[in-house]
Amino acid sequence: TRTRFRETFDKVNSGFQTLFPRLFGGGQAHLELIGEELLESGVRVMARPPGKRNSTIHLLSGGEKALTAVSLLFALFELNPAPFCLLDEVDAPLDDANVVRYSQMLRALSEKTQLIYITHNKISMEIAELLVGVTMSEPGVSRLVAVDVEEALEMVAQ
Amino acid sequence: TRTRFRETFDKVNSGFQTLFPRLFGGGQAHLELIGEELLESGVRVMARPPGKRNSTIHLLSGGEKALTAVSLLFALFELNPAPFCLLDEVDAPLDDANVVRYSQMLRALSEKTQLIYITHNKISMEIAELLVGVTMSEPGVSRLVAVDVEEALEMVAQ
Amino acid sequence: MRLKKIKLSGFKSFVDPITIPVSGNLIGIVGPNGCGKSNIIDAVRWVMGESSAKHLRGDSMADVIFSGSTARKPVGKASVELIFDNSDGGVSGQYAAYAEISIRREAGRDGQSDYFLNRTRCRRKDITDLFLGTGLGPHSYSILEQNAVTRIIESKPEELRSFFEEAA
Amino acid sequence: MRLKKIKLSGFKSFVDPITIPVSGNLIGIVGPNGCGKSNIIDAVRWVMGESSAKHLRGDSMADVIFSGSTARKPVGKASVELIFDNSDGGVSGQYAAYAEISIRREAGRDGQSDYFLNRTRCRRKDITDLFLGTGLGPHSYSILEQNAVTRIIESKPEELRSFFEEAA
Ligand SMILES: Nc1ncnc2c1ncn2[C@@H]1O[C@H](COP(=O)(O)OP(=O)(O)OP(=O)(O)O)[C@@H](O)[C@H]1O
Ligand SMILES: Nc1ncnc2c1ncn2[C@@H]1O[C@H](COP(=O)(O)OP(=O)(O)OP(=O)(O)O)[C@@H](O)[C@H]1O
Ligand SMILES: [Mg+2]
Ligand SMILES: [Mg+2]
Repeated sequence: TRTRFRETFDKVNSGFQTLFPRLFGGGQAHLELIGEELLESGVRVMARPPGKRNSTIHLLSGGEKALTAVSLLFALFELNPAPFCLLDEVDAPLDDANVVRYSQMLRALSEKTQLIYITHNKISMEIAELLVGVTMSEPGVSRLVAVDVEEALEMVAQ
Repeated sequence: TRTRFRETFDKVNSGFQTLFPRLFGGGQAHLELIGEELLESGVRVMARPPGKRNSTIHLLSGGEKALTAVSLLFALFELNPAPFCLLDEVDAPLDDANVVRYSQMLRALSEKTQLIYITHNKISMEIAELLVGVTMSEPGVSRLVAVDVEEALEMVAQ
Repeated sequence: MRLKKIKLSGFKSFVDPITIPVSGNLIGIVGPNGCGKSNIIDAVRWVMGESSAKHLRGDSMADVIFSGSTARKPVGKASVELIFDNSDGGVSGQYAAYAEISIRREAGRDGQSDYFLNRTRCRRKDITDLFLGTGLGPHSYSILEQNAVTRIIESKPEELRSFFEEAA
Repeated sequence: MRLKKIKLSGFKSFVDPITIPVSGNLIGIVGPNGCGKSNIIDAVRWVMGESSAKHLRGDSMADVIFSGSTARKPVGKASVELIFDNSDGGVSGQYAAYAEISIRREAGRDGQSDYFLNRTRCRRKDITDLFLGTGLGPHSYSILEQNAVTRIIESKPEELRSFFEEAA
């Protein structure tokens, strides 16, 4: 229905506008509706990292696009916040400075939400309260090993 | 033409079968033609990492799919080997063990080919003969800095 | 409603029964390429009622059953169980009073799936009903799979709109 | 035929003239997200004759010209030059004898591009002809862009076939 979509759009837009500068350490972003008829409008992402003057996201870098998408995905999550959230290698294209801000956001989110996240990134590993190691010492068969951070850095490097 | 496609297919298939086990440290892969008519056949990738018994690539992990694709892309490159090759973050989804084998292949390829590769990965940075650092100390404006490996690890971490 | 344990047996590369203890609020899963981390995510989607093989990286629903390795034969069925701590009463309906809630799915190669709620057989609908209003479900934004980011980046305006409509 | 230098001016985020020295055979390019690394790859494709804005992440060909930052105004044109060491005679045709070969492309916001071979104006065709038989070109497998790997993984059998036909 028209009102329902408008409400959803406004909430997600508001969340996106808040989360983007937190993840980028600045800059601004918002969502736009394209088209006259609300029930048929497309949604376009407008995002501007700190110091830059682009408008659409096409020209942004791989890491900038990924972090923009993460801001939007977290805003969509907050629409209907579940008690836990599973994240699979969301930090893969990010450089260390961006991973630091991203992991700070994970810490903040984890006050209300249980976060289970898969990562290859050492910085993301360091904020974990629990690290679950998965290995395949027997080829093709997964098993678990308990790990602390130093061991994990060791194991990922084999 | 039918002969030309068949020749191309056979050469790439042969390269792919050689490169895959070198990048994975084992396992096997090959290409298959699907369909009766050579001029309309599709090409399917069959790849089996060491110790595993899958056949198609759908169930493979993110990193396994990426490394399989790299083997195929290098085989396609070798069809018509240019004097230089530009690689943009090809190692991004790979864990350290895979990056080590990938970087060994880069070293081998660099005997005949000039390789210019973009990376965020410390292991890939270590094999470089020259490291070109790109920064944006002034927002939105790119400039170069000369770097040695320790500096690069420093700079990427800011 | 907190997740306490994830149990897998015969599911993809987790052929041997395994219990993943999920304690605390910030749990990192680590390991080399191809060792099974994303398979755990697939297991959670599957036990919540995922019915499309494509969303589990398979061609058919039987692809989630361990299909063998160089040293092991394939097995005949897959089972995944999620155990929740419901002492805060997050779940509505007839299960609101339980301190612990378990959902389980078991499937054989014939494509049939059996669902269990607190060890009692139930329909798939009972599982999905349990999650209504909790924000959970196989397609909710509580699961960001390995290509979630690319799907958003590459979507056209009409596709992005449909993500909003799903989320609403 | 070795690459010796890449010169950029006004191209995307490289507003100030810059020379990238390309010596040796294993050159790593590093830096934080969004600092301009992939823009260098776009520059090489562009000077080799790329005519599709989509392959340069733009909506129009004018998108490659520096469009301003919070502190700087946009500029009116972009220029990219590649300087090759041809002492091994890798290039065929009339330029085979030159020890050094330079190709350059310059474009303004009107969409017009000028091409130069060893500082002499030429047609785009002269640039693409130069590369015939060398395995180089904006769409050859000598340039693996940031989503080359995903394109291969996600391609259907018919699409994968077309990659082969391009490469042949
Ligand atoms: N039904 C099955 N039986 C046996 N093995 C399977 C089955 N389904 C998937 N696998 C195996 O599981 C592996 C993929 O695991 P997964 O995707 O969880 O890896 P990952 O740990 O996420 O790795 P990455 O870090 O590369 O993303 C593949 O090698 C695949 O062959
Ligand atoms: N015409 C232009 N004028 C000014 N800036 C531009 C222009 N085109 C692109 N940019 C900027 O260049 C940046 C992208 O650079 P690039 O893709 O090279 O980053 P990168 O170093 O590859 O980063 P990553 O590691 O995230 O892939 C964007 O922030 C974009 O705004
Ligand atoms: Mg994975
Ligand atoms: Mg890039």
